Amino acid sequence: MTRFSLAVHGGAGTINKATLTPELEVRYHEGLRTALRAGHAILKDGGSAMDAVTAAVCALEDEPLFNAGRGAVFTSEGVQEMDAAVMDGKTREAGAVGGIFGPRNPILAARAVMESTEHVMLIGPNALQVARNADLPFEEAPYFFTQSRWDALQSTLAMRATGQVDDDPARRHG
Amino acid sequence: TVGAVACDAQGNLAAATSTGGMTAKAPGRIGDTPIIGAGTYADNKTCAVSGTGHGEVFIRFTAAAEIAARMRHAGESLETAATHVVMEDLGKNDGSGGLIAVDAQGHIVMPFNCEGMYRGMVNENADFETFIY
Repeated sequence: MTRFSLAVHGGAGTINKATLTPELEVRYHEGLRTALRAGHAILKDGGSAMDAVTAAVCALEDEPLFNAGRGAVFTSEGVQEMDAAVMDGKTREAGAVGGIFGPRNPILAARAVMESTEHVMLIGPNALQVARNADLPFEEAPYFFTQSRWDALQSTLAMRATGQVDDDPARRHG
Repeated sequence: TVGAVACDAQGNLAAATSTGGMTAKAPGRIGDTPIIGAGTYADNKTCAVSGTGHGEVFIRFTAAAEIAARMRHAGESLETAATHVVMEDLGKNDGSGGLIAVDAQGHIVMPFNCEGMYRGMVNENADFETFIY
């Protein structure tokens, strides 16, 4: 049997026992398993590590529970800016995008930078143009909106407005 | 932030990380995710790494590249190198968070120095494991 392995993460943070209901706990486990299944399906057929990690992260970006893609948080100005990167250990090639909004899966935009340009990182309109040239799907704002992230933004802004100290280290986690 | 690292049947490594950043972050703020060597890194000779946490500290301590350097130059195992970076370099310098990493033999480590991290792993035996605390 060929050896391979895959690990995923859905971010780090203070897991609030009060809000982590049994139902939500099941959804988190299921979200992680969906990502593992996406990557495992590729690896077990002899596919590449790059294809496996890309597929796994797409699955996590599609799950609003996690802070990326569809579940991205909001900036202090109430918009979403997404960052992503891939790196191939075989060639040390890498691709990254910063501060973008639009591609359904920012990780695919990062991979397009790696595979269709000579650069490692692109930001701004040209990063989006590379994603369009790669025929990646784009989505409008409602697709990326989640009430819980919007509520988190409002409570953070309210806290700042009152001068309250934001002492939850997890709030600084991506 | 979400991420994945893999070692395929040919022994090649890869890493991928994606994020919405931090709630209420300053417009234009970029964390460690897209910074190669900080939140994302892969090199077949050492490891593939995907991080999540206080991005500014992961960047300043070049967290992912530091793990690879400890393996390459000090001959440390992935476990020793990753644990030191997360618990010492990051943990003692306001760098709360964690990371997942894999080496070319397929060994996976998932150290974190904060309350909890959503993570999972699987290998050729289809042992699917997920952890959220």
